[in-house]
Amino acid sequence: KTLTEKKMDEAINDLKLLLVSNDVAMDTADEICNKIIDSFKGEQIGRLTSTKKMVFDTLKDVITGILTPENEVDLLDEIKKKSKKNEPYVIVFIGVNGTGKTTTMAKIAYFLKKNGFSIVAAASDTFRAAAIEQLSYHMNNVGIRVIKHSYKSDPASVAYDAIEHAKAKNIDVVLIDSAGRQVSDKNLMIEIQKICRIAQPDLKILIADSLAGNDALYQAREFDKHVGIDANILTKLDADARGGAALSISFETKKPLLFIGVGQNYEDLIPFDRDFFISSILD
Amino acid sequence: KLGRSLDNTIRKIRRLPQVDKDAINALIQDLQRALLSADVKVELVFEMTENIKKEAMNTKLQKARRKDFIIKLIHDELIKILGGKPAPIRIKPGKKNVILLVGIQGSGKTTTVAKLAKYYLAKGFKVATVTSDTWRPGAYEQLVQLTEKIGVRCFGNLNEKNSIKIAVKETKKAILEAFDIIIVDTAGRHKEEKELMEEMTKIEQSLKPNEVILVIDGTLGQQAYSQAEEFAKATNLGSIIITKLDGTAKGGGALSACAATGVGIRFIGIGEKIDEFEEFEPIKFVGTLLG
Ligand SMILES: Nc1nc2c(ncn2[C@@H]2O[C@H](COP(=O)(O)OP(=O)(O)OP(=O)(O)O)[C@@H](O)[C@H]2O)c(=O)[nH]1
Ligand SMILES: Nc1nc2c(ncn2[C@@H]2O[C@H](COP(=O)(O)OP(=O)(O)OP(=O)(O)O)[C@@H](O)[C@H]2O)c(=O)[nH]1
Ligand SMILES: [Mg+2]
Ligand SMILES: [Mg+2]
Repeated sequence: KTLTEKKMDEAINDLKLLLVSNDVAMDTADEICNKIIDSFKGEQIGRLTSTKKMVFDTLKDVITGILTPENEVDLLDEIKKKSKKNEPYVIVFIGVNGTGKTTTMAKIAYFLKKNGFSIVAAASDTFRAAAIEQLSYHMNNVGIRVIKHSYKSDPASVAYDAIEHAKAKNIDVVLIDSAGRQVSDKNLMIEIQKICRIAQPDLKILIADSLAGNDALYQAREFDKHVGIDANILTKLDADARGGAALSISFETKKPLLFIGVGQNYEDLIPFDRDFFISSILD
Repeated sequence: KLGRSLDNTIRKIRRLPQVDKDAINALIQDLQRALLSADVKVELVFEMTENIKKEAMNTKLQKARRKDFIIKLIHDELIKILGGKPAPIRIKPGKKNVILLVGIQGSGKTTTVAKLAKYYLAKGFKVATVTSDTWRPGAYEQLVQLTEKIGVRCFGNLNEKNSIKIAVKETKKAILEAFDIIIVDTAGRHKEEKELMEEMTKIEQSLKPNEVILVIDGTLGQQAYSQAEEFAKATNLGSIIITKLDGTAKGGGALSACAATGVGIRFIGIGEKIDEFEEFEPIKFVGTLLG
């Protein structure tokens, strides 16, 4: 290997470890590094150029590319469009156990209500202990009606009822909470497919825990494969999570990262700031 | 989980006619990749593999050529990090025995309190649970619903907002009703929430539990080490329980947590149901890991 090739290998290896230590999934770190290597193919690396600096400049472009989706989603705008057609805008919250789906749904409800929209909630987690009580407490705080059935009832029918209710009462938004599920559980993946088939949501949002390591990638991959993810929200960024999961999930789904959760209160939901994120991960 | 990624490394070792210096270097690279893909902390991965590499390189090449020797090195290094099997929690019959569960938001504490209750119930103890989570909506209802299925009492007070007071008062009530073991649930918290970390310290000081257990989500990545470290600083951490190992999570965060705190893993959660709970067997775990 030439000296420059060796220097490139070293810089790339260091970069890969930096990405992984910032919670970027191994496979995603590989892809990022391959993109950087490809961008240098055939280029003359001058003897006076710092290999490391070249790698990091290219990294910024690669990361920006990953975090720039094919189509941006302006949530308020999308809801207004549907509201003009007198149809409710339906959102489903999807993710593995404990990532913050129910809490994030409450934060979104609070945000949308502040922006003047009418909302109804569907308690489609009919499985977990006190899931319906937890959602009801939150929705009561925000001032939103919850459509609920009994535990063990069909989650898809709760969603259906909420949508019918929204149509009848001319409500702008339907928010559908779903039970946490492991992507390796075939039956639960069939269940979420059914909920989405019945609800025909305008937006399927993946709620992922920013503290997750490589699993964030598998979550994004499997949910995208089974139901198709339209947008992502990353939670618990206040826990000193480095945010690498943002890259893994964005790379996998190619969909916009809409918000990040930075705490347990309703206001702790902020729009994802791409430039701020890039500058902090490159730090 | 962690096993599946190491499995390939081990298979490669087994397929080699003999192991020389180049092969050792290649194996170390594979091992590093397997551990990193399983969410083990970067620094820890390098520390572990450096130890293995040193041992492998320094040993008489004749002996080092034996692949089972390399496998034993990896096995021993993993066991060293996981620690041996922790001795069972000392339950003093006729005395109050309190177990306190702590951990990050959403890690599975409340669910695990119920699983632990069932585990001790099956061993013939009189078990009760207490919820001191005054923050999360429905936390009390959640523990009640989980424990009523197995006929276990749940103590709580929806009118008390002070977690320390509720932990102490409700635990006292349970002791007066002659329960042998009282398992206490707490609200989720992470190391950046300084006030909540202090509250946890105060809860432990007031309860003086037999053991404090840190509940860790099986998906926890590179943050596992520093988060566990902070929990161990704020409490007399006794052991760890890893949850959600029934999914795609590889559980490497658990390795990091053990290294950071020096405590062992007692149980693992392998599902949402109350019986999806197993004692952690480090030798068996590493044995299955290395085939
Ligand atoms: N610190 C912090 N905690 C959060 C955040 N988002 C959610 N949480 C907490 O995470 C815990 C789990 O939240 P839930 O909303 O119950 O999560 P879930 O995905 O609905 O859980 P399941 O329905 O059981 O799968 C709760 O204690 C929340 O308060 C966040 O951005 N920061
Ligand atoms: N698949 C699976 N899910 C689990 C396991 N343990 C807990 N869960 C689920 O993880 C989610 C969170 O569990 P909780 O018990 O509410 O977690 P927690 O730590 O008490 O959450 P907070 O009180 O909000 O901090 C729920 O959906 C549980 O059913 C497990 O071993 N496997
Ligand atoms: Mg929920
Ligand atoms: Mg809880």
